[in-house]
Amino acid sequence: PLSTNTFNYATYHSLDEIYAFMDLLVAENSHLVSKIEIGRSTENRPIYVLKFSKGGTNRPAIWIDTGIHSREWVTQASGVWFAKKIVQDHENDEGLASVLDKMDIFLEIVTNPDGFAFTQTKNRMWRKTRSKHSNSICVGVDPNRNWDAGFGGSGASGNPCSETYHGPYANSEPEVKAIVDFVKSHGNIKAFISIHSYSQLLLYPYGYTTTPVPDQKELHEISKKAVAALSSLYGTKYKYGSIITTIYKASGGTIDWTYEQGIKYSFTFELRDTGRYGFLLPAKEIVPTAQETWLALMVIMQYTVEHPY
Amino acid sequence: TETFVGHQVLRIVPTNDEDLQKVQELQDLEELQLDFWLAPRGVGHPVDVRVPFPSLQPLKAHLESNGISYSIMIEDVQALVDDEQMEMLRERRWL
Repeated sequence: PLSTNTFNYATYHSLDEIYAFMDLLVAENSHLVSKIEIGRSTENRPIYVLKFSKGGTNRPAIWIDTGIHSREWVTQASGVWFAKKIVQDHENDEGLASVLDKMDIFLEIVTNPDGFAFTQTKNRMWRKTRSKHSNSICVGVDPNRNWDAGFGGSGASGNPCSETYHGPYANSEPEVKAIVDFVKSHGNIKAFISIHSYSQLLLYPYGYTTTPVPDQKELHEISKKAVAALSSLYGTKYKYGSIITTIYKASGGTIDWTYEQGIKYSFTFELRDTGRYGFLLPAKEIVPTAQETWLALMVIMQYTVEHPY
Repeated sequence: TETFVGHQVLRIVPTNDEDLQKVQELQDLEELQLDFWLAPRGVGHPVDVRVPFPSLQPLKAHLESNGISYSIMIEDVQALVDDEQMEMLRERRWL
């Protein structure tokens, strides 16, 4: 398409089309959007993050990522829609303008490019990275079990053939290491939101231990407000709570690590649906899913900007 | 390319600890090649599992003989994958 105005947000796109969309968005809005390469994947694909900033240096920031589990296609598609939404509304939406007046937003749309390419060509159900570490015939590590937070504990598997294989060591996956290095070098990220599908949940740490986080009450309150905003649009029902109490024990998870880095507002979304189509959510549900999720993201972002720490 | 002809996604809702235990044990039966879309997590919580065609009958028989109820969430996984690809191709052709 010649512009991001003619891009079709209501269909799934290939990796190349999403990367081309990013370049188009940056070219159209170079005053607000830039593209950063934060690393390379196992198969040497560039890992890109879009930065939305009104200027300043190393301002407090909000991080949003989608697609860490490659088969969860509605998340990458929602990430594309979020990118366009930020550009469209950064001046006329008071809430978003107030966020960008004080903070930057980093958006990583394809967090697992190798896995995503593999779902487009060889196996639509692929979830993990495409690395090979052991002499096992099996490929891939679960990038949401590979973080240095309770790494290797129960709630992940040591079997390289398992869908929840944690990998040989923490940050073994370049897709994870790239984010770890970025978060550490930036040092001023105040909210971290990692988006998955499916089962309609809004989750906060911990996943690897039943010990409640010190900020549990506050995170629960924010989740309640965010879910109320999300449901207000189409009535989509969400549950919310800590990972371990709401779904199951998961060790080595992304937001456990970000929370332990001091990023208090750490959340994970599990988008539509609750189990009619699962990962094969029809494309016609992309835009409504992105729209309702955006309302919840705005609650979290505005809360973050109004509650500096 | 991996195809999913004949694969189904079953939804199993363990109603007691015994059922939950039996469903959890399925995760270790690698020969069934089960792909848990929603892993077992507690009594009353749905478990969604993609079952390759060769494992469908044995698994259904196993569940039925253990009195574990299930429903078919996706009758034909390949049909949905085909729809998705058709939609993407249609979009590209339009472009």
